[in-house]
Order: sequence, then structure tokens, then C-alpha cells
Amino acid sequence: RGKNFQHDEL
Amino acid sequence: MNIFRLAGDMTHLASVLVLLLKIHTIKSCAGVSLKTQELYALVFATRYLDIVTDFISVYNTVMKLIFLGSSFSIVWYIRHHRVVRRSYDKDQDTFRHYLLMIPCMLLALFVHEKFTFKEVMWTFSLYLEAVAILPQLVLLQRTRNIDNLTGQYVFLLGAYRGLYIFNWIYRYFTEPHFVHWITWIAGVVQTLLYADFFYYYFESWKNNVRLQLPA
Repeated sequence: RGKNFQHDEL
Repeated sequence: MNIFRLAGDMTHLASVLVLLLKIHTIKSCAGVSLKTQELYALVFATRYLDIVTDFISVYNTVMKLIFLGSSFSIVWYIRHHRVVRRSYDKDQDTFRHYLLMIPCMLLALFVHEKFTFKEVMWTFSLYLEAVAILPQLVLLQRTRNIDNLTGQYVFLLGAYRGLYIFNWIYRYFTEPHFVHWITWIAGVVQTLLYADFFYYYFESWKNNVRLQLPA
């Protein structure tokens, strides 16, 4: 995705 | 989301529920390290800074609130609840956990993915979580008879990050560009620290004897 990597894990 | 990560999150949730159950119902925190609980509260506080800025999913936000709420309430129970705090053995829980925070913060300042406040704090939370169990493991070695709930708590807490390792392997092979060495190495180190506990935990379960860690 364009957005900088989001931390999608807990 | 994949089955390994969901299983990991549920195992993690189970560990905090087991601990809350123990402390809230029998009003005792015998064998529980306050230091480890304080470190975990700090881990969640520094890892979930993005809870207000980045919305990932309802599940993600709800779980973050649960982990933040449970870790801080466990610290409150052990420190301030008039009955529970009497069962806290501060003479045994002597690990200098402040000495764990400093190298983790220094390492985060040098080894991170992006030099921003949130990213450095997030990386700090990864390094800190890897060693957060140490005061608890030291306390277990000093506590002669470990009660079942405390043993189950530590087991579930160690198992959750082990399941996350399978999640990272799965994501590495299914998602392009999913490479996060820092997370992976911290997670493997964290799981390895439980290795001897897992060994004695299974031995006690197999031989149906009380769990005891050699001093």
C-alpha cells in the first residue's frame, strides 16, 4: 500500500 | 490476519485473563512478579501509541484496549488493592527491571526501521517485551511451589509469541515485502527465553507432578 507500513500486529 | 496470529492473540488474551482471574477471584498475587507486570504495561503503552492515530480494525483497537486495560489494572491490583498487595512478595521479586529498560531504549535508538518517535518507541516495546518475563522467571525459581494458575499464565504468555513466529513465516511467504527482521529476531529471542520453562512445564505435566524450576 502507498502508506508507510502500519504496524498491523498487536 | 491468519490462523497463527489469531491463535497467538487468543493465547495472549487467555494469559492475561488467567492472571486477572487469579488475582481478582482468590485476591492473591503469590508467585506473580510485579516487575514483569510493570514492564508489560510499559510495553503496551509504548507499542500502542498509534491507537488514536492509526485505525487498523475494530479487532485491533479492541485488543489493544484490552491489553492496555488489563496490564495496568494488574499493576494497580498488586500495588494498591488492600488485600492483594499483602500477598505480593517484594523481598523475592528483586530483579532490577530498570536495568532492562535502559539497554532496550539505547538499542532502539540505534537499531530501528525509521528514526521517528513512534517508531523508536515501538521498537523499544519489542526489545522490552523480549526480556520482560525475566523477573517473573527469576521469581518462579525462588518460589518453591508454583500454583497452577501462575504456571498456566507464564506458559500461555510464552506460547503466544511462539505462535507469532509461525504467523511471521506465513506472512513472509504470502505477502511480498513483508520483512521485519527486528520483530522476528526479538520474537525468537523472547520465545527462547521460555525454553527451559517450557521444558519443566511439560515434564511436570507429563509426570503429573508439581511444577518446580531448579534454582
